[in-house]
Amino acid sequence: LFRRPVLDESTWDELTQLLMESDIGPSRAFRLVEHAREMVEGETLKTPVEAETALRRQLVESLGAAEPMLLEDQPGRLAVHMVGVNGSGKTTTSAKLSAYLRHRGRSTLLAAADTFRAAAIDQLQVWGERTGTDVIAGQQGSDLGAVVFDAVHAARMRGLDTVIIDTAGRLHTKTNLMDELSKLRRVATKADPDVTQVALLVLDATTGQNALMQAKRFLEAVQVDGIILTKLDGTAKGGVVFAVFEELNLPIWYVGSGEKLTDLAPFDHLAFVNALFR
Amino acid sequence: NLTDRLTSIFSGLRSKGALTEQDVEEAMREVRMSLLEADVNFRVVKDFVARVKERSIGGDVLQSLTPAQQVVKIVHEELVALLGDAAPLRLDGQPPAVIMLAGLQGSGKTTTAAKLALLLRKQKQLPLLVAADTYRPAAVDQLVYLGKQLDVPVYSEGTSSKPPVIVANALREARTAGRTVVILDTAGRLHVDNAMMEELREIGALSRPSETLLVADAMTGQDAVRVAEQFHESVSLTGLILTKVDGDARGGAALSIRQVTGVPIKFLGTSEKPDGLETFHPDRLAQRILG
Ligand SMILES: Nc1nc2c(ncn2[C@@H]2O[C@H](COP(=O)(O)OP(=O)(O)OP(=O)(O)O)[C@@H](O)[C@H]2O)c(=O)[nH]1
Ligand SMILES: Nc1nc2c(ncn2[C@@H]2O[C@H](COP(=O)(O)OP(=O)(O)OP(=O)(O)O)[C@@H](O)[C@H]2O)c(=O)[nH]1
Ligand SMILES: [Mg+2]
Ligand SMILES: [Mg+2]
Repeated sequence: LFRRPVLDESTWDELTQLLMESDIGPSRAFRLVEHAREMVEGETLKTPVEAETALRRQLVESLGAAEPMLLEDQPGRLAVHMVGVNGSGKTTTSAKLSAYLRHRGRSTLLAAADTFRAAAIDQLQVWGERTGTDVIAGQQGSDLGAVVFDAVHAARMRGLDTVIIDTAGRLHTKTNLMDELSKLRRVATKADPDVTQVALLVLDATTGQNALMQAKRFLEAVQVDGIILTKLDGTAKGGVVFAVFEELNLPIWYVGSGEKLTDLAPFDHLAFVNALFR
Repeated sequence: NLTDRLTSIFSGLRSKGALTEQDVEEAMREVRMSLLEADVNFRVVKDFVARVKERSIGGDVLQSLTPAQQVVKIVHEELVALLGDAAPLRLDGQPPAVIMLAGLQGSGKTTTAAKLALLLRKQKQLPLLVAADTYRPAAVDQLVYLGKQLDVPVYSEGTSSKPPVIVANALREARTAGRTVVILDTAGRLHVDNAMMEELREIGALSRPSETLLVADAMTGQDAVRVAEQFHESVSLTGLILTKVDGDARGGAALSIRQVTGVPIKFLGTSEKPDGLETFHPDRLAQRILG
């Protein structure tokens, strides 16, 4: 792609296409290429390889400022709220997170707070069995707050330090469903005044520009602390994370790259940018 | 929105006198931005804008008193033309007709299967749902639960049998029980997972569906093209169902998929409920993509 010695119009076209197709967004893509073009005119870049390197560096830098304290490093008791739109991977990721944190010395409990969707509780219970994790569940149709309270309370009673709360998928356009989320933190505090709360937005890497609106709304509703980017094992690049981080200051905490329990890892921004250019 | 942006561009250019081809190029940049922001694929946008430019230059835009409106009108017409008309479900051949649902993980296949079953029953068909996803935890339970809710029979063999075997047995059962339509809910899979795509081909080969529908999320970004191309190559899609249209994603993926595979858009998923399935209207979807 950039092995040609000459930097010409087709280089810029290819770079624009590559960035655009990664879902980085049109204004960001055009702005980045424009900036690289200026550097070429100013003679600081001379070859396609140099142009690509300059772009890579800029992208790495734009994500590098994020240094979230990951769940495994947080002291004290934790309540992790897993939120996001329908089908993004919350339930699967809740299970992955449970296994991941146990391997790092934490003790976990899963809360089946999706009391709405068909077999959502069953789904989490299967994962609970597979990971040897207790699952606190309510009745189908029961109140989200009640399950959260019971789970946080149970963890405290059983001496477990981490509660992972799997919530129902919801489109951010549904105000009543978003309002339902907004009471989560208060409920958890009632059950355990000393619990540290983290809300993570589970975002599908195949999502396009709508990701920014999703992140905005979930940030407003439940003060999301970070993103878990799922399904990066597909061909989508997840370029929306640049806008989400730059405009909302929401960093990526973890990445889901498959359907197995072990397919979860901390976000590596260097590897992520390198994958963009593949 | 696009009309406003074009209006301000043209009013700025108007002051110099008559509009030129160069001015149209400026307007095309706005159209391009708007469609890219709507998640229409980069290459699809290139071709699309080239067509719009041609029509804009050849048409009345240069002489129009309202060039912005003219351009938007052309864009809208081209979108509608590309999206095509809504197409009904094809249930031809010896009963039971088979509808196979396929797509990426989490796109809405299982929920859509139930929605289709309800729709078909309302159309006096006798649907049978088939739980052919043995991979996802409680996927079978999910479909069984939905079937019970709707009082539609579900064929399942738990997770111990392989999906092609389940489908073959389900077809036999459907013939015996006189069901007229069989709806296959398959596991979500990646278009780059060769083994899973081979499984889908196998299921298609033995069930000979009259409809092979790609179930795709309305919020899908640029990758929609690649996904649709691969699925189409593997199992010859006959239609598209776009889900989660009740969100606020512009839905450009629909345009990309349509352009690249040529398959008609059959339905839109507009809620999580079993009645949340609507026929697609090209005019409305074009409006939404335009923003
Ligand atoms: N390939 C791939 N599939 C994933 C990943 N994470 C989740 N999935 C799959 O995505 C589908 C949806 O996952 P769920 O965990 O049910 O998603 P959810 O957000 O809980 O869905 P709702 O509760 O219905 O909103 C399942 O088929 C998962 O196996 C991932 O990282 N890669
Ligand atoms: N709001 C809304 N939600 C939908 C729509 N269609 C499906 N969903 C939701 O999207 C999520 C995923 O739906 P599923 O039917 O489990 O998706 P799937 O494609 O079968 O998932 P896998 O089998 O894991 O690949 C669920 O929470 C559904 O309720 C829709 O049209 N609108
Ligand atoms: Mg879930
Ligand atoms: Mg399913």
